[in-house]
Amino acid sequence: GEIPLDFTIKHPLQNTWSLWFYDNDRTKTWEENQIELTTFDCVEDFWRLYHHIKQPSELRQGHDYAVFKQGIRPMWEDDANKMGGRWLISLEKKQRNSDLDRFWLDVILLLIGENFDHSEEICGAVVNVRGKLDKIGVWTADTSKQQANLEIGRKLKESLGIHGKIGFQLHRDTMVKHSSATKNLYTV
Amino acid sequence: GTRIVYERSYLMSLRQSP
Repeated sequence: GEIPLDFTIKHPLQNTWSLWFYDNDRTKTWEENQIELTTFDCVEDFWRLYHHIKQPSELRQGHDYAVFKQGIRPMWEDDANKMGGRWLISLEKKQRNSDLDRFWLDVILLLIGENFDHSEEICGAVVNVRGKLDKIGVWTADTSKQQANLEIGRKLKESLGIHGKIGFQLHRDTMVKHSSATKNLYTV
Repeated sequence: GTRIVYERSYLMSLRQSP
């Protein structure tokens, strides 16, 4: 039968993205546990990767995935993140089976599809699988760009269908306090 | 400049591409 034209070509992405995995091996340092698994620069390679790996809900607690623009490490210390922050979406344990995986996929699709007006401010996204609260963070480069960060937050809420408020935290505040005690610079 | 933008629905439609 006929193959749709869209299935015969590769669709390039605006950016090349890296998938990272945080291993949580107690014998290693935090940095050593951050593993850059692979990169992808077209839609087809993203889907091939996505279908190959476990969903966040299947990961053991203490593990993370991160999807960041190539060259940006998923850590505060990276030059691209030093002046930045994150929109934080917290999920209760009961949401692990209903919302975690679809929120994570929708966040990645927003990122790689450049669906924010201010996509240039996006560094990447992280999903933390934890005991009490799972977290998804969308990291941006410059906390002083109010309009850009607010646009990103509103787009996230709208696309994921989140009804409650979400907050934006500076990395330098999160560094010194646990995320639940960190003040929000912005809220939408 | 120009930017390559894909909406969610289009990305999802390519999910089953061989």
